[in-house]
Amino acid sequence: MRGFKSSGSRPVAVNMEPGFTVITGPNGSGKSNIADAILFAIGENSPKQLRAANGKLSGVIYDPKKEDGETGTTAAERPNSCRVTLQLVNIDRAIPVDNDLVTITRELKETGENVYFLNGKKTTRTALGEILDLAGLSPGGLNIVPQGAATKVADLTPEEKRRIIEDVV
Amino acid sequence: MRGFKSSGSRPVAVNMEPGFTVITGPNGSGKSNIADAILFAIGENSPKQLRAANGKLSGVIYDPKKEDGETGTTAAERPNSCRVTLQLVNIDRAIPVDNDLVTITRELKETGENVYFLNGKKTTRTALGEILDLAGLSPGGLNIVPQGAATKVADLTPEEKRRIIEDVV
Amino acid sequence: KKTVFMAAFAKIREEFGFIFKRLTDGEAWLELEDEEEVFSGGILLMARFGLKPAWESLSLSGGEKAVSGVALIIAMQSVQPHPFYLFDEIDSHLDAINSANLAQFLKERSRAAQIVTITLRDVFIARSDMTYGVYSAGGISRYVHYKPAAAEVSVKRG
Amino acid sequence: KKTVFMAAFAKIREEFGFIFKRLTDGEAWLELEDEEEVFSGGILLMARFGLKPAWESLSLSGGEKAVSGVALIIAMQSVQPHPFYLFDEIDSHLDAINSANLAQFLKERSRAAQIVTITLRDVFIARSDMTYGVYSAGGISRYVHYKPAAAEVSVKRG
Ligand SMILES: Nc1ncnc2c1ncn2[C@@H]1O[C@H](COP(=O)(O)OP(=O)(O)OP(=O)(O)O)[C@@H](O)[C@H]1O
Ligand SMILES: Nc1ncnc2c1ncn2[C@@H]1O[C@H](COP(=O)(O)OP(=O)(O)OP(=O)(O)O)[C@@H](O)[C@H]1O
Ligand SMILES: [Mg+2]
Ligand SMILES: [Mg+2]
Repeated sequence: MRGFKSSGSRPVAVNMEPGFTVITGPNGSGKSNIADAILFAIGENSPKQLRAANGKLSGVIYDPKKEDGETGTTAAERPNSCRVTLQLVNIDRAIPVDNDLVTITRELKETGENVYFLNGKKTTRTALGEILDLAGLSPGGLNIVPQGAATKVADLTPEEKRRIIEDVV
Repeated sequence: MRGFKSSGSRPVAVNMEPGFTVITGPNGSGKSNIADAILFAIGENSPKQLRAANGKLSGVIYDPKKEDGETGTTAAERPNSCRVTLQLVNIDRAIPVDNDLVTITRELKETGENVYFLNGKKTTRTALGEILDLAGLSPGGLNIVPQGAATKVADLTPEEKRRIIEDVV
Repeated sequence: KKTVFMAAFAKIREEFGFIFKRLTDGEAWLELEDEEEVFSGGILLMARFGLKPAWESLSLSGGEKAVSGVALIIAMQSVQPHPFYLFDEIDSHLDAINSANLAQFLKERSRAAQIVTITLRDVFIARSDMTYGVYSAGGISRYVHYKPAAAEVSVKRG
Repeated sequence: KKTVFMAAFAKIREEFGFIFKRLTDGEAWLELEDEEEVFSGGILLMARFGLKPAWESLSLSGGEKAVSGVALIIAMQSVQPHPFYLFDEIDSHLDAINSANLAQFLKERSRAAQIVTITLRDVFIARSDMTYGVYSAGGISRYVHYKPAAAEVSVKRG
């Protein structure tokens, strides 16, 4: 992550090993922003799903909000883009790409322009989406469950419950 | 409480002393039903606010659901009414009634008929509502905060936030 | 209408700032979108947590929204006295520190008014004057009460 | 369309029943409102907790809805394999026993797939293979990781 939400303008990495990983920390520390970064990398475009500030996609770019004269640090310039890279172990070739490691990168510029890379080669959101979809990794996928979703599912009407199962197939 | 939701068909009482009272217990044990019982007694009529089963006001009447042949106990008949009594200490005369103790009772029959009592004398929902309103105790009042309300308030749009403050005055 | 609204708004704004400061290590305030035409704009809830910049409530995290929401509700309650207050699981999204601050605040407030909170967490039980344990026996709720000071507290299946 | 739907529904229904039994001391199932005209009716989620009678999901308590919802989501995930699973605070409305059951269940499932959960509660941290602590320093998130077996866990202000 670089310049994505609260991750700040210097690049940071979060390495998750197989097995059971737990993320914890105080309220507002940036836990859910990690989930948003993953959704962003695999092509999520909805400002609401990404909980982007001001309801615009560019709201996911790190904003130090120093403009109101708070104690500005040198690193406080607002970057004009953000980039998230997701690396997935692919030894079982679940993702139809012939590499042991699959690297997906998405960069968003303040202008609204998006650039996607798959293993270092430029690609489009649609092409990337088709490959990831086959591996069960898509922005609307059920494998990423946002805060509050579990209770909402039980509150759906019978009709809505049928519809979400229809969407799964 | 008698015959109200999970309180069962025999009368039960919950006495709360002044100070800081905490209600705890496993999921589904009947904690929020106590809040619903209080709302019911002071005149709440919305099945949704009372979380009444099947979306009908009569859904708050205790339902042992024995009809499908489960091990029926003798007490398992579904009562045809429910009654909730709320006793409030009124030494400071916050409620405009000249008694140290104010007792409010509401009974709902399966037919949909409601009966209200104030200190033993029959009264109407409207008359009771006017008296309680002066004491800051009304079904839509802010002093009873249901499960999930706090996060919802912060999620309101600026327009909605202004409206809830307008309603307070 | 405007004068009545502005008087209540001023009181709520003042209470909100005070309560938020007691609950967190930050500060928060309410802003009118349109100072002149009050009813043609809304109200913004701005909150600053710790050393972070201030954000409007819609950009806060789940727990930050819960704390801000509770502070606003309690501030709005101050416009009129109420015989008692009842809060149902207002601590479910709070971390350990925010929960402890909130429990402490409500405990102090309970000196002047009766406060009842429904909770699953020990941090509230430990500060209560009286605790009600609710459990279900075959679909019927049963209620036991005890003073927590002595008892080792734990939530058991009814 | 109907055959594809029914095949997925049958698998989800079976998984849902199995998962719910693992998470609670009750049982739950899915019912089609209209067995013939599947698409003109909905799906009912029925759940029975402990010795209580069964209720449709809309009449359950907050915590009972959370457990049923999680079981349904995990059942729906089983229709297609996914490279990893991420759950954000699915335990916030659960009591101590339901939280422990859920943490245990996810720990076992993590043998076959990578599972990441965001949580404020120690009951999940204690069972994790690796824990990430996130804290904020002046509005910028920092990440530290440790293996919980050794460390005394507590959530601190960043
Ligand atoms: N574009 C941005 N630039 C800088 N900071 C941002 C940006 N967008 C959001 N934030 C910050 O990220 C914080 C929210 O982080 P997040 O939702 O991940 O918290 P969390 O750890 O999940 O907390 P909780 O336990 O309350 O759910 C907000 O407080 C906000 O200040
Ligand atoms: N009319 C009724 N008759 C009998 N039982 C009922 C009735 N209405 C609701 N219930 C039962 O009450 C239970 C819900 O109780 P309640 O919502 O008070 O739980 P809770 O203690 O608040 O749990 P949580 O911690 O999950 O919020 C449901 O499981 C339901 O079975
Ligand atoms: Mg979060
Ligand atoms: Mg409840």
